Amino acid sequence: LITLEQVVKEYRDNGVPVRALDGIDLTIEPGEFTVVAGPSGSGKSTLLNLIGGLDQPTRGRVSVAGMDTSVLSNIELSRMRLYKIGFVFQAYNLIPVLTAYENAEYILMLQGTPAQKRRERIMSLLSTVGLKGLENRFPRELSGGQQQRVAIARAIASEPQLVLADEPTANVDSKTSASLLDLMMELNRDKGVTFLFSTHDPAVMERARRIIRLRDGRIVPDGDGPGD
Amino acid sequence: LITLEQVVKEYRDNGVPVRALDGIDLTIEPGEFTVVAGPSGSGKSTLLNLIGGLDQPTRGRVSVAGMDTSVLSNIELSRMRLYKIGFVFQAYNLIPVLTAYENAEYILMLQGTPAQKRRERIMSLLSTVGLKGLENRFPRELSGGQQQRVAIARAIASEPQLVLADEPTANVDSKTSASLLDLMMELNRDKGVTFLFSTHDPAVMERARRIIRLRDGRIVPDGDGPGD
Ligand SMILES: Nc1ncnc2c1ncn2[C@@H]1O[C@H](COP(=O)(O)OP(=O)(O)OP(=O)(O)O)[C@@H](O)[C@H]1O
Ligand SMILES: Nc1ncnc2c1ncn2[C@@H]1O[C@H](COP(=O)(O)OP(=O)(O)OP(=O)(O)O)[C@@H](O)[C@H]1O
Ligand SMILES: [Mg+2]
Ligand SMILES: [Mg+2]
Repeated sequence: LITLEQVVKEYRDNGVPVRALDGIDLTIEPGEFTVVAGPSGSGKSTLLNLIGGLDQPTRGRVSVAGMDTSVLSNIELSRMRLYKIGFVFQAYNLIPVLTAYENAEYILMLQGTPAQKRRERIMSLLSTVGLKGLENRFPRELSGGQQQRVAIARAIASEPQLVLADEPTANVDSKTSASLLDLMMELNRDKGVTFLFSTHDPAVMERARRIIRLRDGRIVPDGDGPGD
Repeated sequence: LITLEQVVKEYRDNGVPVRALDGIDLTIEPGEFTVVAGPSGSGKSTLLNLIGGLDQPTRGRVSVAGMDTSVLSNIELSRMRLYKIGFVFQAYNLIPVLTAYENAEYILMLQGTPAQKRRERIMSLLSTVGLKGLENRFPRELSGGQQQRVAIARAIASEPQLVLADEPTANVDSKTSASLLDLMMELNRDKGVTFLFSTHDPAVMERARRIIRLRDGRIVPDGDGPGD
């Protein structure tokens, strides 16, 4: 489903090149439930952003569902993201002027799902993530962990082929994160949705069937050195 | 240092009252290293915002360093925050147009600390929190956990009487959070800085000398029911 070949991502910091990713080779098969773990600043968000087509590699190739992201136009990239990928951002990226319900249904609406079907799906999903009764709140009227759950609901509502979740449990308590992970494992098992998480949370790592360790922009071979 | 008497905080949700805090009685002594724990939505951020004078209670009294926050003018409240309280926000609240260095020195600058002394203190502190070399980056050029550490450096730079830290380790790996907690415990021990954390992180709860459990806006008596 996902292939990275010798991927490098460099940023410029006042002219000095910074290697956020330093030669990544990686393959993710359909149906995986995989975690990318590593210290703060090791390149997890950068990796997920490249796979999600939100950014382009400096060198190397990123292919998702057989498509090389660097040869796609912006329109084709946003179609790929809309129909194939659900993204949970580290900072949630909710739209402030839309309610929790409107944020969660946003992707289904863009996909043209009929209003009645959208409503059933979103109301049930918001209830499942513990936000029943909070549907008409704006993001600024929700706690940090409540906003995070709206972002998760939005990403999984359309049951995409691939969900990229950047630190999805950072701001929720252990009971809530256990039920969120149950929900995602169910989607993975019953609908074959592929999940790629970035996390520091041991509870997420415990449930992963595969852990990819990142350090200073490189993958650490398994069993090599202390994990996080 | 801090006293709350029968504090209630109500928000209006489309006209319906929502009780974020439902009758809180609490005393925090100088020098405490205390955690407020509880599920997502239980009222932790609301509690810290009231103690920090960033919001007013609907009913009841909040006193910090002997001053009742509801009788202070806005100018007196911001003086209290500037000289007595360091705040680490759940969403960091860094100023996007200032670099990491400028964000971290902001409070010391407002307090009128001489430039040379400020520079020494901030450069050493940013290095201690693992951000050496990143001082001239803007927030958008930093990872989530790097931004969080700039916010922590800003809050502790002036060694305030009280530090309110809302989920300060949510976006950092366990090694980094251990070193941040060591730094804060040192400040608590050597300079008598009082720390009040809100957290879901077991590593923070382990180091707390006191845990206050919050559920649905009320304090759960110790030893009563399952903790988080
Ligand atoms: N402006 C607001 N209007 C309406 N309700 C609000 C507002 N701000 C917060 N709330 C509600 O008050 C309750 C407590 O919120 P608070 O942010 O204090 O929780 P929290 O314990 O910090 O949660 P988290 O761990 O998810 O950050 C939540 O149910 C939230 O939805
Ligand atoms: N726009 C940018 N300009 C310069 N450097 C950047 C930029 N964005 C990210 N970086 C750097 O690239 C490195 C990797 O960042 P990334 O956000 O991928 O890390 P991360 O593993 O997600 O960290 P965290 O766990 O703290 O979220 C970091 O050192 C960061 O400072
Ligand atoms: Mg990140
Ligand atoms: Mg909170």
